[in-house]
Amino acid sequence: YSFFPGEPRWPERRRDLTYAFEPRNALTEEVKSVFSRAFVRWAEVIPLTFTRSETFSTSDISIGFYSGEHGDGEPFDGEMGTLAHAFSPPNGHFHLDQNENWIVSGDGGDGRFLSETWAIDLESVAVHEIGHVLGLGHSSVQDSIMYPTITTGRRKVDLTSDDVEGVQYLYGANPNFNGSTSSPPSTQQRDTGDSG
Amino acid sequence: GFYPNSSAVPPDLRRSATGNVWNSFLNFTGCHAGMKVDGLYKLKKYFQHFGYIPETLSGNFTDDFDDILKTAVEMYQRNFQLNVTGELDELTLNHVVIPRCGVADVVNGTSTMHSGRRAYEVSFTGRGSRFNAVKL
Repeated sequence: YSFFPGEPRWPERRRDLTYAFEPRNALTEEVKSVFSRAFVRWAEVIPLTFTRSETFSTSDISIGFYSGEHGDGEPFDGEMGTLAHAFSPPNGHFHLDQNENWIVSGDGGDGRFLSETWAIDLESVAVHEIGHVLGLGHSSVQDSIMYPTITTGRRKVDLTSDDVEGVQYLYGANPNFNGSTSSPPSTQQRDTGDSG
Repeated sequence: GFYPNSSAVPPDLRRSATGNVWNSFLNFTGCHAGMKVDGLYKLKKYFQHFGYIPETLSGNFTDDFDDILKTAVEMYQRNFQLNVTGELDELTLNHVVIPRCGVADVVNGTSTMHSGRRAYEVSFTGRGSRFNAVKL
């Protein structure tokens, strides 16, 4: 795991965060529920809460689907390529590329779905980007949520020990967290890279 | 578009392999330092976007496989635990075209992807008892 330079995080006084959706996207409840599930995955391991708000302009975390240039200097590039991006704390901006085929089923845990379809599992991307919103950078551990790439047809939503260690370094552990995560990465995966 | 599952994506909207905006990079397979290939500047822009080439070097990228690109390729290969060849081999380019997050891997020229604290499991054997500890 890694952090943004300076290890920014949400301050102590802001541990009950709100999130809201870009009203112009007119997202369905089904789509919104994907993000709710993604927030829960992080809330289970750290002492932060995430509550949905209907007030986009004042929420701590703002989620929106956009196409091309959308005002932050980081334009999306159309189908595939860059899927989403999010900013370090306490910015809270979380943007996704409107031009992707997003799968919103949310069935099951990690695994594959039909690989011949060039579609991206929305919850997998949401869990990853929330990691950025919380202050995590990219990880070199291939099975971790914070690994930068995601193969089409892949669903990867379970936090690994690498993700949990990273986010708990920033915020501490949720007192109710029982320590259960998906299988930790192998020693070889952790130790074969250089120190950057 | 939002779809309940992948089979619900209408056939005419299913993406082909050529739909990936980065797939043209596969044409650079085999390129190495010293070569000049049309369009290589686009790959430099890709690496710059993700932090592998500093913003200070922005501007007129050429199609030359120069030291700037070689350094970027080597850092990318290290980050993704590929063989560090400094060349655009098939494995590296197949990885480059995978859809990904837009957040940079490298900030201010320093890769942070390997900066996590490592856990070492050690075992101690005491008098009649054995216990384990994890050192962070």
